[in-house]
Amino acid sequence: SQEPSTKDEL
Amino acid sequence: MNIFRLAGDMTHLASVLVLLLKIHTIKSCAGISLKTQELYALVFATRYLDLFTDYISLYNTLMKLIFLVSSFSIVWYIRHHKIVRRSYDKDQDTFRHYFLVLPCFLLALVINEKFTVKEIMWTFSLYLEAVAILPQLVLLQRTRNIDNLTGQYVFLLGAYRSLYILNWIYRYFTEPHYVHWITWISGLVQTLLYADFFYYYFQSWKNNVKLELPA
Repeated sequence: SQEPSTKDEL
Repeated sequence: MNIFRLAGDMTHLASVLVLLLKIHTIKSCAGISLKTQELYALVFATRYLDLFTDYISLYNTLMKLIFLVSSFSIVWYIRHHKIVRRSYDKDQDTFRHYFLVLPCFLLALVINEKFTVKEIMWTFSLYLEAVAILPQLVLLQRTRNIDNLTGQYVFLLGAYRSLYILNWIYRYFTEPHYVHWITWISGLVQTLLYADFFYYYFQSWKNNVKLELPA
């Protein structure tokens, strides 16, 4: 589940 | 992706490029803290463990590679380059940065969003990044004349996280359930550590005088 977590941040 | 985050990433990239420019062109790392650079290399190494496992976007992967390669090459330059290493002032860069690593790791073991290796390493990297600038700020107070590139480097490094705070505010209001206290608090602490530097940097810019931090 690609929940929009901060992990998509650098 | 929002404008604040993109601006933040570009500012962060600019800070790295300014530092690489300084070290690579004038072959000098005067005023730069090797300890802060080592801490940053550790931050990226522990934060980007998912580099090859979770693909998010080309941009994300590209930027992670740039930050990893640049931070490790800066450490290599200061430690091993025959000319650059001569300008490293190890007698002044004395902050015991290992004392920052352990507390951040212990804190990450206690306060995290999930007790998994990847999550703990990621949380550790957040806490470590918040304090990674301390050796550099201490060094700046010791080196009397701060050259422009070093001042710009520290300013951009502080500015990028401030832009990230705007990004988190924006995402909080635009994305449901977007709540990440750990990220927000460590990002806020990190930015607050730059507060007095920003003050003196702005003063030197406004009065058009050399940047100097009071001892």
